Amino acid sequence: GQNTILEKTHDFFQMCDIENKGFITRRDMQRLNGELPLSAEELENVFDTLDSDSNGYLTLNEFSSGFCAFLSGQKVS
Amino acid sequence: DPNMKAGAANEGVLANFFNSLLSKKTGSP
Repeated sequence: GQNTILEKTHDFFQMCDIENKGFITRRDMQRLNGELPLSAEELENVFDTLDSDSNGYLTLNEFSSGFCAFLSGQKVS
Repeated sequence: DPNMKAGAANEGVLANFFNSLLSKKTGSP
């Protein structure tokens, strides 16, 4: 249920925020380049999509809304 | 509509991203 999703969101967030800053930067995202089968450009795209206020920082809140959007029929509106 | 296209592309890339995270998390070490 809900808790599992919350846990997963947190897990994924920490996979990106390896320094435990509480937010994800573009640089953190680019670090995933070697770990995920996504190009630098795609990761940039993901970052821009998730960073809804475009301030250059991805908070857990923004990250989880992106994840929820993905889960709910993979739609981002 | 170019905006619709961009949105669809982002959707795909986001799905790709989260799917990769999911498989990385559940994939065997």
